[in-house]
Amino acid sequence: MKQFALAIHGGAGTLLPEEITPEKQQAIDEGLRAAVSAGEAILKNGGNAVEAVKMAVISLENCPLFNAGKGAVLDHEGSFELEASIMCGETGEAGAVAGVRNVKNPVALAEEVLKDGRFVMLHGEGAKDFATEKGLELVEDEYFLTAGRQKQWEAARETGEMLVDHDGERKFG
Amino acid sequence: TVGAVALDMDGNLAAATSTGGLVNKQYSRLGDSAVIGAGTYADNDTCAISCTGYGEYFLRNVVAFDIAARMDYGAKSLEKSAQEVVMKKLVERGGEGGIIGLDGEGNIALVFNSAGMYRAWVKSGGEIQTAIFE
Repeated sequence: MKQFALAIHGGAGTLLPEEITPEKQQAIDEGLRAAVSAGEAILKNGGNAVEAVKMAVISLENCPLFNAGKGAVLDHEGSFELEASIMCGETGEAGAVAGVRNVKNPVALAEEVLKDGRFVMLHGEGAKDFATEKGLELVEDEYFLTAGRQKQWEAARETGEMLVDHDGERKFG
Repeated sequence: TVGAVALDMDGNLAAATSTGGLVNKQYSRLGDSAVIGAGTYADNDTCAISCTGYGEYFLRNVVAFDIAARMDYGAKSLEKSAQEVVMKKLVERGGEGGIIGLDGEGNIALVFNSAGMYRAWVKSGGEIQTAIFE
């Protein structure tokens, strides 16, 4: 019998059990399950692995609990510079975007780069132009902003240090 | 950071990663998530990997490809290769974070040296499972 499998992550960090409320744990669990279901739906119907990982990651990008797409962390200027990549194990084709702004789903843009085939990696304004050409959805910075990330950003700005997204109090110099 | 690895019914693997990076990052700093071989890698002959953690260490140590290379050149399992890289080499070099991995037989690796990693997985015919801490 043909089999399939899918795994996802929503980030790693030094957050400790006592720092996650039962409500937040429940919300995270739901967000993770929704993402696995999105990928599993593709695989169950004989869809390919690239489509499955793209749909699972889009689900996570659209969930404000995780640091990607909506709910992404803020950079020093208070805006959102996003990165994503995707790779096909069958053909070795890959697509990646870095430092890209206002693209709602960066992983979908990375897949467009993979499908286009001329490049592996695009960054910055050029990557955004490519997104426009491919008809991907662009959104204002406000779309990505959440109260929790705003608070994290203000705390990090005070110390002038960078912070991994899932960190309670830990900061990296 | 978020990511996914998948094995489809034709036996093909794929990996994807997406992130907003580090809070308060400056100078348009980039991490490993957009770098093939560091934060994301997929090769039907070895594995699909997506990484999360403090990106600078995953870049310097080319983590995703290193795991695949140990399977390819060292004939090690996905789990053993991931444990060597994430729990030994990365820790020795100060790197914090984790990986999700999948091989062509459907073996899943969920390995992290940080306090926790948000993760979930499913296999054909099985139930979805989720976890945050060990």
